[in-house]
Amino acid sequence: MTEMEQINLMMGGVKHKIIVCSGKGGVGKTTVAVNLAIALAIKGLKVGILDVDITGPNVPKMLNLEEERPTVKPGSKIFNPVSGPMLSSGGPIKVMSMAFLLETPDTPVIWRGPLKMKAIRQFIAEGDWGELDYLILDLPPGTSDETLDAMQLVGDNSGVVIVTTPQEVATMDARKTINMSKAMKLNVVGIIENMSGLTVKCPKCEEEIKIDLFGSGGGEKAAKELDVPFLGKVPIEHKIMQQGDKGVPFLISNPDSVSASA
Amino acid sequence: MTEMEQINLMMGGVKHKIIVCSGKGGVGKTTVAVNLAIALAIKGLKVGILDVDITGPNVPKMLNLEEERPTVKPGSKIFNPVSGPMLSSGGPIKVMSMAFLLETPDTPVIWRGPLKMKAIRQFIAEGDWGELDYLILDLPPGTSDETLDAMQLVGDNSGVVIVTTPQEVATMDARKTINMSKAMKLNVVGIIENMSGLTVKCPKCEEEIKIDLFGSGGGEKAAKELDVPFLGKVPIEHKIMQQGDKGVPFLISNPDSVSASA
Ligand SMILES: Nc1ncnc2c1ncn2[C@@H]1O[C@H](COP(=O)(O)OP(=O)(O)O)[C@@H](O)[C@H]1O
Ligand SMILES: Nc1ncnc2c1ncn2[C@@H]1O[C@H](COP(=O)(O)OP(=O)(O)O)[C@@H](O)[C@H]1O
Ligand SMILES: [Zn+2]
Repeated sequence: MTEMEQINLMMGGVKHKIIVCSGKGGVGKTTVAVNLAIALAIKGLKVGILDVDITGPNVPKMLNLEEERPTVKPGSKIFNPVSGPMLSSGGPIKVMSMAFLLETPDTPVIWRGPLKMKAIRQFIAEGDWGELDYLILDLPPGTSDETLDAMQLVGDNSGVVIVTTPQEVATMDARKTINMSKAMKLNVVGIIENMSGLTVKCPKCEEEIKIDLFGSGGGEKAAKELDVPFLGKVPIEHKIMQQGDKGVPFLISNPDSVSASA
Repeated sequence: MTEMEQINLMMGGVKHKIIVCSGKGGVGKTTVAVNLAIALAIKGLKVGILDVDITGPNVPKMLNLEEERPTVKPGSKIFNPVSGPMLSSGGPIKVMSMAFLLETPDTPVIWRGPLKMKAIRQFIAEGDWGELDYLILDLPPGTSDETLDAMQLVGDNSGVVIVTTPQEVATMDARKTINMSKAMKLNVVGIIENMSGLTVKCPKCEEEIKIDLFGSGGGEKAAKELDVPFLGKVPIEHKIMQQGDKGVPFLISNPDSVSASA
């Protein structure tokens, strides 16, 4: 069996694949990917997350799974993804990441393209993902090896969600990624504008102060110009940052908030 | 002449090389690289910037050079880097970036490792960098191809500046990059903690409100634990974001401010 046949076999039980990418780093891709997976799992769907950022894997940390390890089935090379939070009858979120394979969290992965590609293919071809409604792929920044691999491997019934912050340096990288998705004939689900505006309450006089810290509207403008759906804005909230570091993603504790609807 | 001999020849006039990297994206690497170059140029030193982020090149935008193009010397493959702002008798900052070679700013660079490596080597081997006191290399996130190439090509009299934001997801990627620099036997100049705290003035009662938006102290803690110098904190300032998008880097208009001393 060729590797591609193996990949198609192991992906056979996955109904939809969603690629979360951005072009620029630090805009909130992992935060969105993890929260998207949780929102779907809360509804009772079977969900998996594949961390495709081989040299900067952050998914396990954001789900408080840093100490977990995938298990390998005896006598075979097939592994079981790590079981993440169990949020409904749909079962635990299944997670695979390079972070699970590092000796220490400080160990750098100094790999060039071919080794990264091999790892991504193995995570898909040798993982027992089973029956999933959604597999979310969290991509690293850039339009190079990992992004190319992920976009080539997902095949049909997949979509791309682009995350950006409002600044022009972020939207210009997001536009490159949208054009790449179109060139790869993938369905662009839409753009999310993250870190869009900050509201602070004055501790003295209780005035609500709106700060356009990173500007606002850049993502919406890019969506209009490139003719892709605009999925909404997520404000900067201190809670989102805190919970990312603690491994309790934002959505679990505040499902009804405005950010959750994005 | 081999490529490496050519690289050593063209780098012959460069006294010091500084690699600015971070592991995680969106932490302010390009902002720090551009401001560092400007601070050195203001002192009368000869400075160049090489944008090593091949698929997400942001240096020209932050220096308002998006419309410029490098020129090629007639009958040879040697090119002249673009001349950036002229801040003193040291001459204009010399700049080279993939952004200068794109048809449109929205054109994605869909290249794998080997092509990226070829481009980086050409930017160094075929650029007429001439006499420089400092060449600043602005790296993409991650510890893969571009980072490996840049660290292997700089050779002696070079140093690495690591940029991080205070969050744990950022410092954990920064630590990987520090360990990579040490493994490559490079001199780690130190860590800069960027976006460390935000101060806002209430428009109603003039109260100064300090917000730990992304936390604070993460970079300093990593510096102590990994035994590398801590170069200081740069707060979140709306001016820094605005000027990054307009191409007027922060330092030029506010040289004396606290951020400039980092
Ligand atoms: N809307 C938001 N408000 C506040 N902090 C956020 C928000 N979105 C993301 N963050 C924080 O910003 C940092 C970068 O987010 P991350 O998801 O790691 O970005 P990426 O995956 O694009 O590199 C993290 O510390 C995260 O907690
Ligand atoms: N201290 C700061 N305060 C406010 N905005 C900042 C600060 N540092 C960087 N930025 C903004 O954050 C964004 C990301 O910075 P950038 O230098 O592009 O990061 P990187 O090169 O690590 O991807 C840019 O829009 C920049 O203007
Ligand atoms: Zn007030």
